[in-house]
Amino acid sequence: EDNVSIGNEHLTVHFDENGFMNMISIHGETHALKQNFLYYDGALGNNEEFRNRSSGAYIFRPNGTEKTVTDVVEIQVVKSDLVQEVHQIFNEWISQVIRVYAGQEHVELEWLVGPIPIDDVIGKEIISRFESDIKSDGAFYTDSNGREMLRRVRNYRETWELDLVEPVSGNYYPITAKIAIEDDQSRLAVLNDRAQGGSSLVDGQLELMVHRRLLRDDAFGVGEALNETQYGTGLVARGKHWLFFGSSQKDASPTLQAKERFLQNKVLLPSWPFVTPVDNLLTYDDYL
Amino acid sequence: EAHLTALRDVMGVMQHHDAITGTEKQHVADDYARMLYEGFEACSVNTRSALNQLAGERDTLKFDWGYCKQANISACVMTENSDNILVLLYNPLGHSSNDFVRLPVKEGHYLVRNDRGQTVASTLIPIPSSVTDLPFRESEATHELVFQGEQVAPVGYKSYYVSKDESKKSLSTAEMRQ
Repeated sequence: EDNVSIGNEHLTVHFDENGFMNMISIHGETHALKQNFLYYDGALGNNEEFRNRSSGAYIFRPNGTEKTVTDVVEIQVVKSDLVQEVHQIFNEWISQVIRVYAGQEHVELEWLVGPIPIDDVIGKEIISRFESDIKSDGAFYTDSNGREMLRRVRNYRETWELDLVEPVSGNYYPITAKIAIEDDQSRLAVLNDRAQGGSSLVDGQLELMVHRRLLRDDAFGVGEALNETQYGTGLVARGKHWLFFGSSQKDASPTLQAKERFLQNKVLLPSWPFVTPVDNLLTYDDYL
Repeated sequence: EAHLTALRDVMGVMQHHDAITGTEKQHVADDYARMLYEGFEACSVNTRSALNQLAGERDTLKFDWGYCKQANISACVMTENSDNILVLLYNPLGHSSNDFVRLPVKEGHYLVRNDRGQTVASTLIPIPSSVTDLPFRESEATHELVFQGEQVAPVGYKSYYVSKDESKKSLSTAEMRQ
């Protein structure tokens, strides 16, 4: 059958024949929008001098550029009136659910990563990368503790002449709540549910580091590799990203930024469900 | 007050940069998790008594309110093993909210009703196999019951009665395609 898509009255997310998200249709326009998981090998330095530190708890230092995880994703599509979901399996240790709830103007991506394999004795740092047709011209915006958005420019610092030794991690910034790119037409923002490293290494791209497992201490003090385990195997992490795509026009009401801020409040301070079993305690009429 | 102070003490320790950035040794990180858990557990007594007051506490009827600590792996002993549960949504924001609720349950037919006698639209979504296959996940939940909390007032709450009822079909069962 033709390729899969999920959505609601506001937006539709399309998937290509390999199971990857590849386009989004919103307000009558369709834009390229891809998402994929990739990983960096962690650098194994001898920690002797500063320029030869390993990637570890204190620093992110990839050994080379990103590597792909898979070319084909197995998917299962689940559709209902309240929510439509695509359950993706990238490989044995990376999966994700992409869902669109009824009436909502954002896409929710619930990722699940781990245990990160290390039988090749190489630490790995897993990222979720978004690619769009936005001409971001080297600029991207990262939040500052969930508040002001700071404008970042790739390979550049405002207050000194940058000699960039680390082309990837030198462009990574702390993303506590949101990272965004825009041009004079469109804006892409990704909200995260915990502090992550993030960047925009190519125009139109955003990436967030979701999980890492490293095998050598980076000699900044803790004296231990960042190699968290549970039940005798690597830690499994699960979290969410919320994605907004839309017009970057500032005269729209409400602007996309305003919608992002409302959603940020909702997802970081969600309604708290308390439950109590009432099997033989309370009938529905008693409850009323 | 002693419970709240216990959690305040823990949050005081969590101000350390190691606790925030994860640059502590593994056994220290595990100890931070233990301290936080104990602080939360201590304060669950406070939330339970507050919720019982809100729900109109009666001597005969005290609800053992809890929250699903393993919702992040789609597991919850209370919602998986009860045919009738009360769900109370507390909205901490300063404006109303209509979040979607996901309750880990076994397969079956569920009915969600609000406090005005109306049925709330709900659906059953299968939990992905990559979650149900997690080796350390000891849960019998195979699905999540999804419904949307109606406009919960700012700093307010709304309750729902969820019942498992073989005779009734949940309003919309999801259509599946591989």
